[in-house]
Parts: sequence; structure tokens; C-alpha cells
Amino acid sequence: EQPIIAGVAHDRSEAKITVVGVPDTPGTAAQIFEAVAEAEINIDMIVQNVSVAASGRTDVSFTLPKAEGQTAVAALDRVKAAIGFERLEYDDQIGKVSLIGVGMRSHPGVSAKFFKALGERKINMEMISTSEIRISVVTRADELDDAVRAVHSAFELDGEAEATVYG
Amino acid sequence: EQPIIAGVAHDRSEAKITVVGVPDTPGTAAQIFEAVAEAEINIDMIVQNVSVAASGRTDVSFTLPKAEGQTAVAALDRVKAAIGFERLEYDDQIGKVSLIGVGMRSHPGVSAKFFKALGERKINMEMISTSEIRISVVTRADELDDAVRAVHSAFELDGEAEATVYG
Ligand SMILES: C[C@@H](O)[C@H](N)C(=O)O
Ligand SMILES: C[C@@H](O)[C@H](N)C(=O)O
Repeated sequence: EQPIIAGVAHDRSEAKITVVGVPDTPGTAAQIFEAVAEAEINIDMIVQNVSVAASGRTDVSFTLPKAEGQTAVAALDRVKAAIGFERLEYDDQIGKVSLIGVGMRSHPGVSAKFFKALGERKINMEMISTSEIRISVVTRADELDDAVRAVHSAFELDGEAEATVYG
Repeated sequence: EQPIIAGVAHDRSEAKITVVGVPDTPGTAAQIFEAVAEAEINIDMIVQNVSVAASGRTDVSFTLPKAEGQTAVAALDRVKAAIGFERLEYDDQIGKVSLIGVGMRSHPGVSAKFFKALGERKINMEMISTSEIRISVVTRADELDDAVRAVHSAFELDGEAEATVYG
């Protein structure tokens, strides 16, 4: 049956932190997020891919409210030696666009269509995180409006009110 | 208020493909997933982090049913030259464990607790993907049962039936 596309959400209130070169061994991500939690910082998406290089390291990125960016950077700086990561990257010029739906896992064409809509507008996807009910992409903040229009158009959602979504 | 933890889900039916060294320019991810969709392969989670090195490349990973692994690898091999990625990594020994809840964004301690539960048992988290309602981690398949027990215990979900979750 057809997947159900509920709507498109977008967010320009967030910043992104990438903890670069995290030792890919048990416990390091826990240390990162314990430091962030201790600073009482709200976290939205966390993305970590596999370590592929012989480095034995990987990168851990997360998004958070811009207003909490510097607090988070400071909290992570304090545990840098303990964790052993290489450096932090802070980026407050991101936008996030998400397609919300149901049953998207059994419809791989939905992700392809979403990505193609952005690719055709030359909008680069800097981070991707998906589940069965949500496809989320991080773009440049100044490309976000264009990205939202592109997705609305590709899925023929033009004119629809934006979905208020949770999660 | 407290976040609501609905339950823990786990899955050992999946394999993981990492497309390594994908040019981080508009359109490449679309090409990857168009090839996969054309082969009618169901995709579960997609994870892509930022490109940090001066390489201008990043890695794109996704999980899928083990039975479809070779078909997906073949489909991607066919578009390797067109996309320009470096290589593919195929891994059919993964497990996926997820914490399902509500309102986890405003409770950063939930992710930290989940990660700590695994770290303390020396279970390595190979991939992480989270949203406000779901924290998903990829582990070795032979560590999955231990991971599930660790999370149940940390969140005092012992004895509860496993949540049937969608998304
Ligand atoms: C990189 C980080 O996720 C590490 N693999 C851990 O388990 O904590
Ligand atoms: C790597 C891939 O996601 C690329 N940035 C794209 O937009 O397609």
C-alpha cells in the first residue's frame, strides 16, 4: 500500500556540534552526553556513523538550541582530555528539514524522492538521519526555505499547512 | 516533567551497508537511494554524518533486511562509477537496540543513561541515530542480548513485555 506522508517540518533554531575523532571504544559516547546532560542542555538529534578508517575513531554530531551552543562547547572542552577526542566543530548556520510519514521503511522510493528533490535544487545534505516515520536532513540555514519548498513540491504537499510534529 | 519510556525494541534481522567516501555534493545520496529503491529494497535507518576531513567526502550507512543484502550491494556496485564513491562495506553481523519514549529531547540524561548502560558492559556502539521519541544504536549481533538486558535494567523495565513499536 502507499506510504502516508503526513507533512514537512523545518527548524532553524538549532546549532550543530560535531565531536571529531572520538575513540570508537565503549563508554566514550556516554561521557560526551553525560557532560552535556550535566550542563542541562536539550539535545535533538544525535548522529554517529561507523568508524571506517584504520583510525579507530569516529565523529559524533548532535543538534541543540542555538542559545545553548556555547554552554555545550564549554562542557565538552572540560572533558576533552578525559575522552580523548580530537576537536570540536560548532556550527550555528544549519537548518533542519524533515518529512514525516508512516510506513516509509517499506517504500525506499520515499527517501530517494526526498533526496532527489534537494539534489536537483543543488541543496547539499550535510547530515541525514531517518526512521520509519521520519526523514531528517541538515542543510545550510540559508538553503532551508528552498529545501522546504522542494520537498513540498516533490510530494505534492503545496498549500498544505505545515505539520506540527513531535519526534 | 519526566520523560515517558515506553520500552525497548531490538532487531537482529538486519545487515548494514556503508557507502564509503561519497562525494559530499548535492545529488550523490539521491543516486545511492534511487539505485536501492529501483532494486525494491526496504531500508530501515539511514545515517550520514558531516564530512569533516578536507576530503570533501563522507560515509552514508543504512540498514536493511539481511536477505536483501547482496541485491543491494550489486545495485550499488553498478552505480559506483557514476556516483564516485570509494568502496562499499557490507556487515551482516549487526544488532539494533532502541529505546522508545516520549519527550526525550528535553531530557538529555536519557541518552546519557542509555549509552552508559552499554558502555559499562563494554558494548561498543557502532552507529547512533536518535529522535525525540527513539534512541537507536547498532551493536555487534552477539552483544545484542546483553545490550537489551543492560537497557532494561538501567531504565528499570525488567520484566516488562517488549514494546511493539513502529518507527
Ligand atoms: C564512539 C562511541 O559511540 C563509542 N563507540 C561508544 O560506544 O561509546
Ligand atoms: C553525501 C550526500 O548526502 C550529499 N551531501 C548529497 O546531498 O547528496
